[in-house]
Amino acid sequence: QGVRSVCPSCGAPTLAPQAERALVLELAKQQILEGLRLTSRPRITNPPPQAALTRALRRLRQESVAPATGEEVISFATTTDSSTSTCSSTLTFHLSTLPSRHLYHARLWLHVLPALPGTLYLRIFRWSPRRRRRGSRTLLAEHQMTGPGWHALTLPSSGLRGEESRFLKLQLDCRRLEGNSTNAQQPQWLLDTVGDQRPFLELKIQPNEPGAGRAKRR
Amino acid sequence: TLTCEPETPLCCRRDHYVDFQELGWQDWILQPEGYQLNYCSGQCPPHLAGSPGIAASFHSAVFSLLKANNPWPLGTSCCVPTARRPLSLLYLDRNGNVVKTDVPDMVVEACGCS
Repeated sequence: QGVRSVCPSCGAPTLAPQAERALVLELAKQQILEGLRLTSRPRITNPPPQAALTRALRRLRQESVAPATGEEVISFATTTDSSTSTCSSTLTFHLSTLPSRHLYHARLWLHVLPALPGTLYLRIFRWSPRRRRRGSRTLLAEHQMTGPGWHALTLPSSGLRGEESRFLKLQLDCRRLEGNSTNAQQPQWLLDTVGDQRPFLELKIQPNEPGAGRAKRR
Repeated sequence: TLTCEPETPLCCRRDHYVDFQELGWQDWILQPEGYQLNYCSGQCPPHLAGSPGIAASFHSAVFSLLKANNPWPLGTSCCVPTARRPLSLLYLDRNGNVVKTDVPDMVVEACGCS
């Protein structure tokens, strides 16, 4: 406008609309990065396939009865060294910050293909490369699975904490269940590791209460 | 609360909608598509001091204090947020994990005079 209007708060000349818009966008970037406690926007090197993402989010929306407080993380298995003839696989998850002590819910989602023979008895181990002996493993959970499709396997959140490594390795070991005994011969079991139905980990983390640590120490 | 119009000199809420596409951040922020970046601006003359833009009781308490002590208070009253709400974000972190988190006090809903 002809007459330069002034800012009603501080009396300085107001900005031209474009300049104000550019300032607002910069403010928005700062505010979001601060809110997410990031120093810069993440550079996504290997985004999950859109279909896998959509499927995982749809599953979680169906599953989550009450809105979780704090943070929820979905981490897709990036590598497995599964020999497709058996179902002993190692799933690797890249977690920016391995779940802190505030982790309170963990589930491993596996998609079992229709070729599943009868009931599967599955054991899930956490593989830790940093123990005294070369790579030792800790049993996390045992599950029985009958029928193909998605299975959400609960893991003890205490078993996933600690260690500053950014990688979490889970080893799967399964047997076919016949009567009450397990058949030593490993059944044919294919895991979809690269497609839309690759395994993923679902974690829920309590918000870091400011000063909570101090209260606990006191 | 008062939403700012161009000629509003008094304390009000200035609304700006920011689309993440405009920031070039739609590749890592999955949900929502944008958010309201509002801020407070405008004057707070003495008779508005303490008017939080919503309830009057606090305003009347401050007003009577002002009258009781001195007609021309030395301090100034500022136009500040009086109500804010969190923003729920779904985004990809640097390892391609999907993170859903609630950022507290992200959206200014009401402005008032301190």
